[in-house]
Amino acid sequence: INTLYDRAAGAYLGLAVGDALGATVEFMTPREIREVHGEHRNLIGGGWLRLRKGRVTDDTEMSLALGSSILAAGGVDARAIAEAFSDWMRTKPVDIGHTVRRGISQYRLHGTLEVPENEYDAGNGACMRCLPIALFTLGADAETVAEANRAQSHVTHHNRLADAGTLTVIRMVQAALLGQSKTELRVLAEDLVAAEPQYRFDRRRMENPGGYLVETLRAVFQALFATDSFETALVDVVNRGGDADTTGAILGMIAGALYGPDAIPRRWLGVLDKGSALACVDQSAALLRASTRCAGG
Amino acid sequence: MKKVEAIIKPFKLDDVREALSAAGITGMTAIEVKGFGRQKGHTELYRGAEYVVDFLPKVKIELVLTDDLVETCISAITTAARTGKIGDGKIFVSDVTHVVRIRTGEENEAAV
Amino acid sequence: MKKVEAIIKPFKLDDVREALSAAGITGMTAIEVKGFGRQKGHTELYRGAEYVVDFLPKVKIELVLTDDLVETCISAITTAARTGKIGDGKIFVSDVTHVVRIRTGEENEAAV
Amino acid sequence: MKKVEAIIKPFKLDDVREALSAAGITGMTAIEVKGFGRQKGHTELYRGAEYVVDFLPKVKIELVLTDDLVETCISAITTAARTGKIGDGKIFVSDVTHVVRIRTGEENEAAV
Ligand SMILES: Nc1ncnc2c1ncn2[C@@H]1O[C@H](COP(=O)(O)OP(=O)(O)O)[C@@H](O)[C@H]1O
Ligand SMILES: Nc1ncnc2c1ncn2[C@@H]1O[C@H](COP(=O)(O)OP(=O)(O)O)[C@@H](O)[C@H]1O
Ligand SMILES: Nc1ncnc2c1ncn2[C@@H]1O[C@H](COP(=O)(O)OP(=O)(O)O)[C@@H](O)[C@H]1O
Ligand SMILES: [Mg+2]
Ligand SMILES: [Mg+2]
Repeated sequence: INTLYDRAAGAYLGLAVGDALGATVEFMTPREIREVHGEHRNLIGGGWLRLRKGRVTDDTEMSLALGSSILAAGGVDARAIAEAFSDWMRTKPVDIGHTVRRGISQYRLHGTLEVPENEYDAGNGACMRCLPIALFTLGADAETVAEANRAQSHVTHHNRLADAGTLTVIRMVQAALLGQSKTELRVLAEDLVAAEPQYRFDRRRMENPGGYLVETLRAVFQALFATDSFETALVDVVNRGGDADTTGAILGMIAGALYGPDAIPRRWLGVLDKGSALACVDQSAALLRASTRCAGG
Repeated sequence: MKKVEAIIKPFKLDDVREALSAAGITGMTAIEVKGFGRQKGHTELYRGAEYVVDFLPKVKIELVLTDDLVETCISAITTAARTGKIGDGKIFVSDVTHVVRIRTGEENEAAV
Repeated sequence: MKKVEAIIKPFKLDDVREALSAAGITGMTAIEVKGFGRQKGHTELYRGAEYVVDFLPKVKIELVLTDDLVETCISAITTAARTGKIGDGKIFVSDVTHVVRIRTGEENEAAV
Repeated sequence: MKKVEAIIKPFKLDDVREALSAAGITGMTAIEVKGFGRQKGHTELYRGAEYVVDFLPKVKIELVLTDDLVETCISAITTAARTGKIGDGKIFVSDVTHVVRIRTGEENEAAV
């Protein structure tokens, strides 16, 4: 039976695996994916970033940067987070989104810890890296979780719609960590739709989702609720193309917590970059140990 | 928004790009151009004879930026591109009224 | 009057020219440039080793137009140049205070 | 300050530079460009077959000047570049808000 620590490792490995799997087909349409790969179902690298197989992208790297800033600072601190993101950007990462780059640049030049609220910040760049918040604030009250999410998101993305979507993903991960079922996760997704109707996902199949968080989560929720295993969920979502490494990463963190680490295909874990995998598993445990639920508070 | 154009010596392009990247500025467009100014042209061998070509190859970089980044941009370019010898080049700043990112339709601050 | 500059993928030049011509816009100047941005450069083989060249060839078109044609121009370029993949390019609009047609001396609206 | 851009026929570059130099204007930047306009493209022979290339090679010169030199600059270019045949080119004037000479840090009027 999966312990809390197993599920946390599952979530973090799921994130990394989803990122690496989706990266191969990022920016491709479903038809292009079929023409080149048939059904894409293995960690083969390549893609527009020409990755060696098993390599992760900014989705996993920013999560690790956020998590290590929380552990070093002993809490969710916007300045420590901004500094960690800036250090990460200095390593010349394999990819970095425009909105993330602008936010970090504002921090470097003016010390800005929260970018101004902006209709253009509804991209998925803050959601893709939210797993450390889900782990560290497990057991905390709703307002603390929401505030921690805002602190990390607003370093680069300040948008009410995106905040709501990211908060729901955090809640879904936390519910799954605590052993709740897919049915209960569905309730959380429906709560989001009730509060923000744009997020509804019961109409047309979302294919080729863009970076707009509404489209990203539509693909994630459709794939999650249409399948019954980690592997079928991930294969479903990445073959929809579009921002596939990010839909893969977000679905991977939810499904990894839900189905547990043993549900992640051996053949994927075997190819996943060893350094990243180790960092993910270590950090999942460290963040849990420091969380409200485990450390008390 | 502003457009910053800089005419620089070609071998300085990498140094200038590094200096700009420290401020998070990585998007730009570069063009090979011929510079005429106080720096004299070079001599070239052509069919065995040496003759003076009175222009020098330069690189022109164009960056469109939000207003708050312009000062940083100018000092990064100036520091990185300067050798102190004639012909180091010039920087021109002008206004841009509208920017569009073709791929997404994003506009202005969100497009640069 | 306005100047519209667009950085586009080189293979898109004909499509963009057709779209503009359908909107009655046929005069422009095109320049081969090097683009730096989020899109990755290409790999080249040099002395047996593979390395990444970090710019991409782009084409920059420049069109000077009367103000009333700018919106049409922007949407024609955007629609024709977009592939949805990273690196599609950008459009910049700026003011032009004076235009002269060299052949005739005609000015401003009569010169474009 | 102003930026004067002129698209001219390539063989006219030396004449234009002389005319400008006679007016005391010697600093400028030149770029090889492709012109599309009313002047028809040329035919080229390729693998034995003749085909029409619909652009024409042009040269674009860019000069940044103090406002008082702009009129002189325009008439020097126009007089020197004109042949009276279609395709002689165009001149565009726009505002420049800030200029820096990289070598010395001099600004604006002292930088051009
Ligand atoms: N008025 C100008 N307008 C546009 N470009 C210019 C102008 N003057 C100089 N340049 C460009 O700047 C370069 C350097 O100018 P130059 O006079 O040789 O050296 P310096 O600026 O160091 O005195 C030239 O090669 C040319 O490309
Ligand atoms: N700030 C900028 N100023 C001028 N040109 C730019 C700027 N940013 C990008 N470009 C040009 O736009 C092209 C596409 O940008 P890129 O970031 O690769 O893609 P996208 O806009 O699709 O995300 C670049 O190759 C470059 O020519
Ligand atoms: N609207 C425009 N914007 C920018 N450049 C232009 C424009 N129209 C023409 N040009 C440039 O001017 C050149 C001459 O234009 P063209 O129409 O052929 O001749 P003319 O100006 O003598 O009637 C073109 O080859 C092109 O480089
Ligand atoms: Mg990524
Ligand atoms: Mg992505």
